[in-house]
Amino acid sequence: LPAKFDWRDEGVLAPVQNQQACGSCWAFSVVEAIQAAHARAGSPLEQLSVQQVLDCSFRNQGCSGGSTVWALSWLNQTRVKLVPQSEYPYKAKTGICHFFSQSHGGVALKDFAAHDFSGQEEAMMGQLVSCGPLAVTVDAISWQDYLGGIIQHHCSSQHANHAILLIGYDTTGDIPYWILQNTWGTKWGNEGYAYVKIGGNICGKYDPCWFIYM
Amino acid sequence: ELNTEEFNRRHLYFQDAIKRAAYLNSFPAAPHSAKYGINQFSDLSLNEFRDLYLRASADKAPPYSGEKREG
Repeated sequence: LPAKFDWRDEGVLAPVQNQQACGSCWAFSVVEAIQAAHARAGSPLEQLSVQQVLDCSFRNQGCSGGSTVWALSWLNQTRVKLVPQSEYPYKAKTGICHFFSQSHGGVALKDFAAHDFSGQEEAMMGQLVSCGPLAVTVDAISWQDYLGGIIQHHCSSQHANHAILLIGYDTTGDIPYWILQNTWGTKWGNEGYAYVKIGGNICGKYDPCWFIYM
Repeated sequence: ELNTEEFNRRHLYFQDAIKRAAYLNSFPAAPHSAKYGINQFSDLSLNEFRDLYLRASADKAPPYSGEKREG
C-alpha cells in the first residue's frame, strides 16, 4: 500500500457539497460513492441526483434520515438509473419521487458490498485504494464544534449516526489519519473535510463500511 | 430578525458551544490535533444538531473476510 493516498488527486470526486438543514447525509454518501465509481470506470465525472435518492428510496425517510445500505439495496434491486443533478436538483427537503423512463440516460448500480472493517485498517486501506472512495458511517456528535486538525478523541465507535465518504489516508506524519469528505459545506472543518486518526476505530469509522462496485 | 426569546435561546446555545470547545480542547494534544471552537453550528443545541444533521442509521454488516466476490 502507498504511504498516502487521496482520491482528490485522481479527479473522481465532486466538490464538497452542503446538505443544508436536511438529514440527507445517507443519500449524499451513496451518490458520491457511485459518482466516483462511475468516473473510475472511465466516464467523465458527473454529479448525480441526491434528490432522486432522497425522494424515491422508499424504505428511507428523506430529510428525516435513512440508511446507506437500504439506499444501495434499493438501487441494486430496482436498477433505477440516477439522473444528473442538473435534471433533478437538490432542494434540501423531501419531495415527490420523479420517475424517468428506462430509456432516459443515467447511471445504474451494478452491485455493492457492505462490510464491517473493525480492527482491519490495512484491509480497509487496500479496499479504498483498489475499489475507490468508500461510503462509511461515523459517530459525528463531536463534529458540531470541529474546526480542523486530526480527530483523536471525543467520539465513540458504538453510535454511528452520520454517513460520509472515505477518500484517502496519510501515514507519513507523526499521526496517521484518514481523510473524509463531509457534506456540511466548505466552511466546516478543513474546507469541508475531516481528518481522523487511524487506529482504535475512532468515530466507529469502519463499523460498518460499504464500498461500491460499478 | 430573531425575537428576543429566540435570540436569548441562541445566545445560550452559543455559550454552551464555547464551554464545549474549551472542554474538547483541554485534552493533551499531539501536533496537528483537532481544534474545536465556533463554527456555523454553534447556535444550535446538541439536540437540534443531532436532529438536523445526524440522521444516518447504523446498519449491521458482516466482518470483512478478504475473500473476493464472484461475478
